[in-house]
Amino acid sequence: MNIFRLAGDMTHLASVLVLLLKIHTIKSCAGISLKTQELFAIVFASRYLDIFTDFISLYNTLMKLIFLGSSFSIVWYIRRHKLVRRSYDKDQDTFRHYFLLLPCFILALLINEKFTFKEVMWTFSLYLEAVAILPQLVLLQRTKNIDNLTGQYVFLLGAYRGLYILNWIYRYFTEPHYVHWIPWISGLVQTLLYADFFYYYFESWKNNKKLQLPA
Amino acid sequence: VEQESLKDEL
Repeated sequence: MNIFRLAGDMTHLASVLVLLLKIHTIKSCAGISLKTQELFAIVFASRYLDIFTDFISLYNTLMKLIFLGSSFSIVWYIRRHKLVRRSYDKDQDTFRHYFLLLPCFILALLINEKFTFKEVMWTFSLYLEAVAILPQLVLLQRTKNIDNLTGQYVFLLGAYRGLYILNWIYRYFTEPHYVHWIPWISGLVQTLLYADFFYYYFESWKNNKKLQLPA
Repeated sequence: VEQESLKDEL
């Protein structure tokens, strides 16, 4: 494992911890899109089907369990916890996220590296992860006061994707036959979706102002 | 091996 990959995984882990901190400690999910969180739960459930069949490393299994457990508990918190659900911006979080599922699934059926159940589900999870942030970005645009934790959460998610691209570049030059167009292109699309957010995040940081996205 | 090498990522 190279440094970019490890840093990517750690920023991903940090993003989850920041979100759990906000939800569990402050008992608030204001500014957080349930739609995006549900998509992430589906992403991990369909990607980690191999968790009990293929052992890669203890690190790999543990991280998979963490991402599965955290994504489903976040969805549970926002839907079921009586205090947290009260802070949920339901009227603002209107992105029709179910409409992303079918196109991603059809694309996975058509474009994949191997036509097997596990492989198609894995590819589906890549396509879905690429667009899963969209409801969250739309919600951010509508939020007047983006709190620091929400801003940091989205920043860490974007950083994780950027670091994964550096990891792929590194692996491409250090490992023989390391060519994977499907995750690369969907990963690139996913990272580009954060470009706009990053711009305003750094602007607000530079000028020491509160983060606000233009509608 | 080539096909599976990406499955070590998360």
